[in-house]
Amino acid sequence: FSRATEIDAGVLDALEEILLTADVGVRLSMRWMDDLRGRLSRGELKNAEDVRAALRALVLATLEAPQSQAMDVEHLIKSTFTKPYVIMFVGVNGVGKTTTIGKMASKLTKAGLQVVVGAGDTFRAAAAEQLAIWAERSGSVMIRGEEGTDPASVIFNAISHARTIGADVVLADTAGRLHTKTELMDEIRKVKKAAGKARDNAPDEVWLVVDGTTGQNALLQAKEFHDVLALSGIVLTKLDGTAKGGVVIAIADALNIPVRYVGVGETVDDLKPFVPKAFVAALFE
Amino acid sequence: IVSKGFKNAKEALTGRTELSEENIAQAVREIRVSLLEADVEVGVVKRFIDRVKERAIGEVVQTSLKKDGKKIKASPGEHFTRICYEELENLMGKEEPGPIRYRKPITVIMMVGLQGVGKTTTCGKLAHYLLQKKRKPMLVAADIYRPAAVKQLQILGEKLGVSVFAKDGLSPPDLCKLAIIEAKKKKCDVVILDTAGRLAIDDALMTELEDIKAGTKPDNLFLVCDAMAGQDTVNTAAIFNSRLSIDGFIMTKLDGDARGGAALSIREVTGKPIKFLGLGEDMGKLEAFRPQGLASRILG
Ligand SMILES: Nc1nc2c(ncn2[C@@H]2O[C@H](COP(=O)(O)OP(=O)(O)OP(=O)(O)O)[C@@H](O)[C@H]2O)c(=O)[nH]1
Ligand SMILES: Nc1nc2c(ncn2[C@@H]2O[C@H](COP(=O)(O)OP(=O)(O)OP(=O)(O)O)[C@@H](O)[C@H]2O)c(=O)[nH]1
Ligand SMILES: [Mg+2]
Ligand SMILES: [Mg+2]
Repeated sequence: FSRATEIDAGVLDALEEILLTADVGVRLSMRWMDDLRGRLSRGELKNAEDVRAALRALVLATLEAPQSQAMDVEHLIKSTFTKPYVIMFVGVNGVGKTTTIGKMASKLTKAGLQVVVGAGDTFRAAAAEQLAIWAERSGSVMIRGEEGTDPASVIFNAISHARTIGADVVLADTAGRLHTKTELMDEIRKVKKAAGKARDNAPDEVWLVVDGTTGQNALLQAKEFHDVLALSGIVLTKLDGTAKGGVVIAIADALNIPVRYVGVGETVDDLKPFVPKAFVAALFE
Repeated sequence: IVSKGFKNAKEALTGRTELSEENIAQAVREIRVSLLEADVEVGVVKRFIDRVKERAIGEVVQTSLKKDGKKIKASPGEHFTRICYEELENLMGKEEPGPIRYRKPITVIMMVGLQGVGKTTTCGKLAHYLLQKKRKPMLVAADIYRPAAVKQLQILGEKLGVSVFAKDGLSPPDLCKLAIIEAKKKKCDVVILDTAGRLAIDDALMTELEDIKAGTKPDNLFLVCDAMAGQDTVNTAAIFNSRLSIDGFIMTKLDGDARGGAALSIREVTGKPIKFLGLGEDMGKLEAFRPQGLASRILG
């Protein structure tokens, strides 16, 4: 009988290592290991296979729970009464916001929608020039301001212009910002407010872009941005690399925010809808 | 600076008169959780904990050998904390007596790393740093892929009053070789090569870096890493190091609350030194690495 418990310990350690190296985080991993250990000792799980299957089920359930609130963005846009549908992209520096907007604009244009992109990053060197290239690639209209202009007014103008021309979607780019910087979080709150002034109840979505190589800090990012803006989704980028992006599991568990899309490269077609089952399979392979 | 993880570890040892196997085990569990939350890599944490345990238990044996009743001066909690800090500082390595290796007539700095970590911004910061050291740097826009990457570097150069070399139609290795010739003509004494972000597993792009290195013989090949990077960063750093033999690395975005455990992991796994720390988006926000500050941040 002690031989069986020896096997159990080895299996649990191996599974915990998978979670930890995938950036799921030590606290959530320990909580799940305790749960599995309890079920093993009560005989609810009989062997290694049971344990593995039980863990996969836990991870899948965690990722699927928030998904029920999320729907296909194209469908949401096409069925909305309040045009334009406004999606705001936020996140810390360098995660892939601008590139994701370029990919999204292209996807929506190919689906027959008219897209306006707002160059809400009025701070960083060549931010507007970078977005302009993506706007051109995707056949979308770009609204920008002068460097150093207040980003809230750029996004206000982008939405107003979209209303004038009857565009279907506005994708609002914003400058990268660390969530610990109070004045920058105040600024992003103002950008959201300005969207609401340009069109009642805008934005319809606020998406936090998370770099797939990020560790536990992503959970702190999500908490802070969610507090300030009420996030409706996450885009997980750079999953074409070797990092697993497991921190979105911790975010789903703590905040119930769904992952909407996954970035898998630097070209215009490298944006895929998030599929929990596929993500879990990749995590455990 | 003592965070929850450390507080819990010390609490496990409060009221004890000496370190024993059981109370060390509890303290070590708290430290393990704290280091993993700080994004230190799993294997690095395991080896660190083993060393701390060995020292802590070894010292228990030592004091119990003192038959004259002389015990350790510090409380077990403080003693354990000191062991952790010392082991961590050993791991971080000493302050770099450089941090840049200069060469006549021209010093070459080559910046590499994954996408979005802060290479271009740090190139600008290095130019600023070199200007303050009375050098004449030139920035080289060798990222020909990312939309407006060249423009981004040109704007930084313009703001700093530093010349930027850019040229359409050349491959990055050829562009960099030409830049050095141009720098010599302009009497610049340092050349900073900004390269495109890339995945360590992208063989073609990693080969491109090897070609740039072969053609420019940099004295300073720096891997730029994001302080918020997680567990996998150790793997990518190992590949960059094995293919390019980096001279050191630069940690960016330390002005946030990322604990920066990746720094420790990369240091242990590559054996290469941390050269600079990036502490903000402005050009002045770069500091030469000093181990003390980072140790307490990672341990929490
Ligand atoms: N491999 C890979 N690279 C990506 C992905 N998404 C974005 N990138 C790259 O990441 C880098 C940063 O992308 P940006 O779009 O500029 O990121 P950002 O969040 O807008 O950056 P800031 O505005 O400076 O905060 C670029 O080199 C992109 O090509 C992805 O899914 N995979
Ligand atoms: N807060 C903070 N932001 C930084 C720091 N270093 C760079 N950034 C920001 O991080 C983002 C990405 O910086 P880049 O210099 O474009 O990064 P990169 O590595 O050149 O990106 P690619 O060329 O696309 O691979 C920008 O928004 C920078 O302003 C830092 O130390 N602190
Ligand atoms: Mg951007
Ligand atoms: Mg760059």
